[in-house]
Amino acid sequence: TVGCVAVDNQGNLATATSTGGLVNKMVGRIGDTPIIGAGTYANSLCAVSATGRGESIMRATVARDVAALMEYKGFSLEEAAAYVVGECAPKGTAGLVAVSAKGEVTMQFNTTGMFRACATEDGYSEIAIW
Amino acid sequence: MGWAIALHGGAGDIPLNLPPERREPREAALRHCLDIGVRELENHPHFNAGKGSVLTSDGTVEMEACIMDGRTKKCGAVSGLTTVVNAISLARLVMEKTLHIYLAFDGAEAFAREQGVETTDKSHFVTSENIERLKQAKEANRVQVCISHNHVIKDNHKRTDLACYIFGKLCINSKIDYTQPIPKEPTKETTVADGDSQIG
Repeated sequence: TVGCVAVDNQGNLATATSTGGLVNKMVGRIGDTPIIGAGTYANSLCAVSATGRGESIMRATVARDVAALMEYKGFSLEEAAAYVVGECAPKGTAGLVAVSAKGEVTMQFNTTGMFRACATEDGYSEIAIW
Repeated sequence: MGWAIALHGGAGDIPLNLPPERREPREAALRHCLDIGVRELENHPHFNAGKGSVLTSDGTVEMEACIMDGRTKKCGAVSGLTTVVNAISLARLVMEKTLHIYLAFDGAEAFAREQGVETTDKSHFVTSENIERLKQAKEANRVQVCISHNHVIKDNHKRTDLACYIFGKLCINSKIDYTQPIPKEPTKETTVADGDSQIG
């Protein structure tokens, strides 16, 4: 799975995720990527793109839960993403990248690694796997 | 406030000793895509999307993608694509050009042709690495676990007991010697490369 989230300097947010799915999946199997709120979600607070084991991500509605924690509990982007990846998705099944309307970035995962990269307007950029 | 972009190429049980020749092209691709965005990730065979998508049990490719605008909550999603070069572009057209959110399989392919997005032959998306990975995954699935001893039953396994035989989870060539007690075999932890998307 590949995904990207972005925010512009007016705070407009967007997310996009794309995948070939799960190796050896049954023909017709659909995973979390195209399911709004599971692998992909954005609203006025944040944009989220998730990756990992689709069935676990769908059960935990990972992407929407990050936004909901910000919306209803006032969590920061970092707190919300850390809670969902750490508590809601079983260990070893999920990772996500997310940005907030304020330009914050978080890249969380409970697997061994996640191919990830980010850059922000102030010049910060990061590329990592583990 | 300021702009920001973050992208991922998949999360999984990525081995810590991933060799440089497999790690470096992925890092270079991430750096390259940081400048361009998600569509370019689909064109890279190192990631499980677009070219480089993993294969179904039939050895075919079925791609899916989704896009969403936070401010308007407009969104588009597609599944079951077999010839569309950039699934994310089609998802965007669903978002912008239809009243719907989600198109799948034949309907999505027909919409792609109607919209004139770039399509290509199905074989374009299949890589040798993913053919090998599917073979591993099928092999991993064919390995049966003996429910009595909780050990992996291999064709050449010699001993088992009545329970295995009754439930049919039996090694094919074994002979049952009812007079002999089954020695307590240490269950060996066998790691079978299951080809699953360890590297995301």
